Amino acid sequence: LPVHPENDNHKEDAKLVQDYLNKFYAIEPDPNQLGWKAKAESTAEKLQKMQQFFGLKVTGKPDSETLEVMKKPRCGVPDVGL
Amino acid sequence: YGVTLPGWKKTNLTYRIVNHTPDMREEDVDQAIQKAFEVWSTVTPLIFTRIYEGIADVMIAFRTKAHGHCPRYFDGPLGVLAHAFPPGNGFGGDVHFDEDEDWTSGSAGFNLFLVAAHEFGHALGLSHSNDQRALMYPNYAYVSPSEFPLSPDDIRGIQSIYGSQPNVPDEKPSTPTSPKTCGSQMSFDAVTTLRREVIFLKGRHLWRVYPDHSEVELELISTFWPMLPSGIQAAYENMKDQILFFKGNKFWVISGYQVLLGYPKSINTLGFPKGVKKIDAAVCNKNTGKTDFFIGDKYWRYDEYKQSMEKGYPRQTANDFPGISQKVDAVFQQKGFFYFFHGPKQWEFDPTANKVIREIKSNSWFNC
Repeated sequence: LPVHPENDNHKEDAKLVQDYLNKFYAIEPDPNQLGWKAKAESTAEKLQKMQQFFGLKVTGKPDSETLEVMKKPRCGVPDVGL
Repeated sequence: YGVTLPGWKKTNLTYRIVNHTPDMREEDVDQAIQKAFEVWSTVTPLIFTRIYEGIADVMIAFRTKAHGHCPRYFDGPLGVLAHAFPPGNGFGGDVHFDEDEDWTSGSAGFNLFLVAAHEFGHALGLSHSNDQRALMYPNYAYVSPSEFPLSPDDIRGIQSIYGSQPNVPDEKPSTPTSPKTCGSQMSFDAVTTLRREVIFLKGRHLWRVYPDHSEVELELISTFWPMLPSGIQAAYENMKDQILFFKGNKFWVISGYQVLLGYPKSINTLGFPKGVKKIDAAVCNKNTGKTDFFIGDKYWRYDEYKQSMEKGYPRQTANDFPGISQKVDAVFQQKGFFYFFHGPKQWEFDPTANKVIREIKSNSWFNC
């Protein structure tokens, strides 16, 4: 203590990124899938996919422009298919 | 666009509104939902019928946070606004709206008609599009409901699933469709020449007219100039093969498909006083190199060579253009004549004789 406000922001941003990617860029399990599951993607890979979809610079890092898009009101359907 | 196959195997679909949001009057919710379905039935063979009991293909409900057996949850105000499921049984085709949002039929809060039309796209088998102009773009963006919300990308997407034979009922669908040029009340926001073409602008749309061989093409403004807003109020072609577009107190200079760097700029940079908030219409007289800007019942004159406003303006439009006594919506010059537009009327004006030659309908250029 005292907690540095910037650190708080980082924590909040990290949580926002994780929630966003889990919600909209995680392949939803296909109930009819038989056999092996696909390898889980890393956060950076999912972030790149999101940046590519929105026409942002594909850095794999949560830069300010990426965070700004993540904060916009939107539809709850994932951007990547089943 | 993207699709989640397969689509519905039938074209007659039912929907049921399970509950209503207290944010809006019930009849406004019903109308928003009905109009949202009509957006899709206008461009496909699909027919949507409302039922009040039992299980419909598309079950519509307002929910909050985790709700029932739905595999997704809502997150309170903002964030996720609604979600839907692709065609199928069970949750298939169902649409849920987050009741924690502020639902409206206008531009405040979130417009239920726009969000519903987007979610119904999912319920019919579309996934998200990365085209920012598309209704199926994931992020919410308000578009005036009076304008047709589907972009060419959306239409291609839904027609790739259901075909493109619309089942058009005898009377016109009540949902806004792309404007009909031959309607008797057709009016325009702005008109400009573009080399040998004449461009007519209204809302999000523009028409390219080739007067010499009577072709007409309808496009979205954003198809050519994605950086321009809809609702352009004035436009003119200057002497340097450029077009200037005006909206509110801003203007853009376009050369070919590119907006010149540094635009939009304030119209004050052209020499208008602070009190001028918008431009109604503008035309550059190719014979004199002078551009007339029409605002209310007055006009300003700008010297394109000197790049400055002429002294002694504004002047009363009616004094210098006899017969042009109403507010000018749009104006352009063709073969030496000026064509002034106000609502559904147009006046052909001969600047040499300094008089109106004839009054014609605004859509006379469209071979109606």
